Amino acid sequence: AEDTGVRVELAEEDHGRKSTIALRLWVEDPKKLKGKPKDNGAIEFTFDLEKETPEDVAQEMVESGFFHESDVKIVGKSIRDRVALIQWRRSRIR
Amino acid sequence: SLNAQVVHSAGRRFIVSPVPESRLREP
Repeated sequence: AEDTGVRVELAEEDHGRKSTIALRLWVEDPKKLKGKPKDNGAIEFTFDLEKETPEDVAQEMVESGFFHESDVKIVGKSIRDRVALIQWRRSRIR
Repeated sequence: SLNAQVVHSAGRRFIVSPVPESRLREP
């Protein structure tokens, strides 16, 4: 996945059975963001692989004050890249 | 303060926890 400066990883082991998965997102390179991220803590959240889109979560993160509106695309893309990898791995398992 | 929780109006919970130092300075 392209280095967006925003890192997204699994926050739990993925056994491929549940449609929701816990992810953790944090800023590795603040210089790549237009806005100034609030703090560099890791943000943990659950994501529904079937019902939700990465852009939904990115927008909610902006609305919750974690990121500036101008960074919603970078955050969405970072989540999308990780979710794509999870779904690819799951398809390989099946 | 870290380990804070923010619940978005749509109901999603965001839990903020410290990033392990080692992960912050990854190349």
